Amino acid sequence: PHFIIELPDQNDALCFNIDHKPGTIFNLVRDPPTGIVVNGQIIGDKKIIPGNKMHTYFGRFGIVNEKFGIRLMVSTKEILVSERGKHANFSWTNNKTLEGLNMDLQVIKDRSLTVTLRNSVKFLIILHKIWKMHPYHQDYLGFYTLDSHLFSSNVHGLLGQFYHGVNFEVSDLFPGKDPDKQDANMFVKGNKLTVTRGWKRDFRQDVKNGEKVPCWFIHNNGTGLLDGVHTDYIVSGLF
Amino acid sequence: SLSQIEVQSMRVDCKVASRFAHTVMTTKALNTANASQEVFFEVDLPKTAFITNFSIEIEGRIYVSEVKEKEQARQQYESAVSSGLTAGLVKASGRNMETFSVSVNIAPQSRVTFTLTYEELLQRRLGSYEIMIGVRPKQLVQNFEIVVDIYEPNGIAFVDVNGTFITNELLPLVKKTVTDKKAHVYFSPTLDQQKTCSDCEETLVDGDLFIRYDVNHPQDIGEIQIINGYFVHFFAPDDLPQMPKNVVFVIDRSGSMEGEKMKQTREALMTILSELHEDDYFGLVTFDDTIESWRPFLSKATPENVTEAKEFVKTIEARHMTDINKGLLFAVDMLTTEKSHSFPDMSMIILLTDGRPSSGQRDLSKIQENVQNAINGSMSLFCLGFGYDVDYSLLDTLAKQNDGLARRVYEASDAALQLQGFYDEVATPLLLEVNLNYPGNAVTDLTQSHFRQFFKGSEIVVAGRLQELETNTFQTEVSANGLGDQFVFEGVAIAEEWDSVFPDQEYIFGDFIERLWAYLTIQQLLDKREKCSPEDKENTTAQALDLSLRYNFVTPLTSMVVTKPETEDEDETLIADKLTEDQREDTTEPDLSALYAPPQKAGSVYQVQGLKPQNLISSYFVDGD
Repeated sequence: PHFIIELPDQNDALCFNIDHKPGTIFNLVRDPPTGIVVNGQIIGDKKIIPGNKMHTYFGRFGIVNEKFGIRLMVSTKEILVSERGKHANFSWTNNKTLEGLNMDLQVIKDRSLTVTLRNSVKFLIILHKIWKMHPYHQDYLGFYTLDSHLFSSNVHGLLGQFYHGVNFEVSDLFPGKDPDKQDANMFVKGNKLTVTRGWKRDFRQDVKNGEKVPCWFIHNNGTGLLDGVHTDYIVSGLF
Repeated sequence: SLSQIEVQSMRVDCKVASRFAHTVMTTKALNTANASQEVFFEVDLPKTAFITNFSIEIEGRIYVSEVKEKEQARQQYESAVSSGLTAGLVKASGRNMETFSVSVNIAPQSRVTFTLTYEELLQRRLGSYEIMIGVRPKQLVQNFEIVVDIYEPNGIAFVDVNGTFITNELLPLVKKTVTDKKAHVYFSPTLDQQKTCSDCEETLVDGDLFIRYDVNHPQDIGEIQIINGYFVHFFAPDDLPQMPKNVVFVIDRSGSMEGEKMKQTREALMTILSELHEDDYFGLVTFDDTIESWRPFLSKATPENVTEAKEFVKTIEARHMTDINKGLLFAVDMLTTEKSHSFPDMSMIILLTDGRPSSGQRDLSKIQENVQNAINGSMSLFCLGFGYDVDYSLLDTLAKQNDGLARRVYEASDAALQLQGFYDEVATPLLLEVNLNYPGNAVTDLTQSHFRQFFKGSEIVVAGRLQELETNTFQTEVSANGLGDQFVFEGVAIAEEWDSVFPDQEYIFGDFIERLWAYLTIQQLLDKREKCSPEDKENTTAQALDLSLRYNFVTPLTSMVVTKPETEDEDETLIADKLTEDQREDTTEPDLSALYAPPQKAGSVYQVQGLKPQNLISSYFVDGD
């Protein structure tokens, strides 16, 4: 999956990829004071195109709000919700709106799920539907944080650590390994990294083609930008 | 373009899947001089193609193009240029090509890479599809490559390669590999092989490369391909008996036809008359400001009648003014009067003219209205326009309004051959009133699915979207009137396991059928604008524009804004348009466009401190590539 950290006040963005063995579960958000945890499990392509490397995507997300006793499991097939022992099952194939005491859900058929946790956060999960007979690819999910301002200062995780900004500086551009792109030095979190100017796609408006977001790409699974390394964020279960 | 510009590589990469061709032309050049120089990038592309992308890369910095609504691009462009001329980057080139050209100033010892991408749906004519690649590097190229890959799931019948520059020395260098469903053409002459002689610096590689091929055509419902929620249906049964037809040739003999045009018309008619099928009925109508016909009624194409008609053709001389309206109405009347059980069902008019009406009804919209009302869907009108000053848009509209098509006939030595070639395309009708139906609700957003006639060697193409991405089968029904009775074919379209047909060809599983659908839909919407009411025209234009922008096609409704570096402080913006037929007529020197945009500074220093301001919303997200 590709991660994008947009910083509109700087009119810039950071991006990195995390690739690991399909089936691995990563922690994206952990905020002990609010009791919110978001984990995601990655999946691979059906088949690797010869000569290409394996790409991974998120196939399942687990969202927990301990304070309200809410657990949400979102996969490419279904959406399972449990709140204080009550269970409900939603499908991606119908539009559905659920307004609860502590959580609102809105499913847009075959497209997206918006999750609003009362007095805290709002997430958007996008379903990327792939033609079933596609020989290489399969359905996958995207996860977008729409509102994060009520998270505590302790919030962490692969995405959560950036919710309160990040300090960085970028030097002059210079030719990189890839003749089509330019590199620069980035100074961030006490590290000096070689980063590459590129772009990633934001699929919120156009789920099919996305919108290009220019960004500084941090190589090696975000090493140097992330606190620790990406494997530090591996967890044993979705919840 | 200059001796101290070294063209390091030129690569033409063309991928064709199911007749939809995607071509990328990449040229890399180095300025070896010690001073800045202008480097020119000029390529020819088929006029039926839509440009989809263009970029210039100079020393790692890439300038990309952007497709915008034409008027919006024009306004941006005009507001920035207070005076001076502006430049169209695309101009007509020859009969079938357009030239895209741009130049950029390159610093000493600097490299530049130009990349142009265009797409087109290849049309089947006289039993084959043709890929046409303009190849004019103007100088020897270190790494020169043309790579064409064709993927046709129904099987390739044949592939022929030839080129205007393919001499006996170059011919063995064209490598062609054809397997059941794939063809690969590769041409990569070395520097020495490109030279006209061992000590020369001139290149042999200068001209057009043509690749003609055909596929196997199923004789029942045709060939249907389904990928990623879109489908395309090809229908081209060649194995059917020919239908007889009534054809009236309406021949302009006005003064402006005098000389070569009249001579070529007579020559072509002599050949065409010889090739009439004996079951056909035909008539000859000549017009200037008066109308004369060989006979006032249709004649069967017996050898005796054909001989007599040829004698008449020899007597046609140019004179006087042009009354297209009266000439056409006379022909319609002739065909309508004769229509009875003893005559064939299919009737067509072939209009040969060079000129704008100068006598009788001269109001073009009135002529169109009169002809359309008279024909009233009962026959097809084909128009052949002579000369660069022909009012081609009138002929184009007349043809489109009446189920036919228009073609230019270029006034060159082979004009008679052009006329004959056109006639051959429409000489052999096999089916009438062809309908491609998809019962049920599986498909939507269909392109045109009813066709008045189907000619041998051509192909009917219908594309559409599936209601559900998961749909991999749907009902198909084809009905038409053949020589005997009406026939109906029914069948089920089934998505193929493409990976087993074309293993490891990622391109195949992309969006090419969707783009084919968009291309065809745009083309048909643009044609529809010619014949619909003013209210519908607005809606049709909006749909075509929306699709053009969505799929990044440079069509007559959009412009591609090309930014290129110009000076230290300013970049220059140019505009590439799709030529309309009216613009193709204009052979005068094109305008030169220049629009100045603020520079994009590379190498800025970014410093980010503290929290984001409250009024700005950050995004943190994770998604697939």
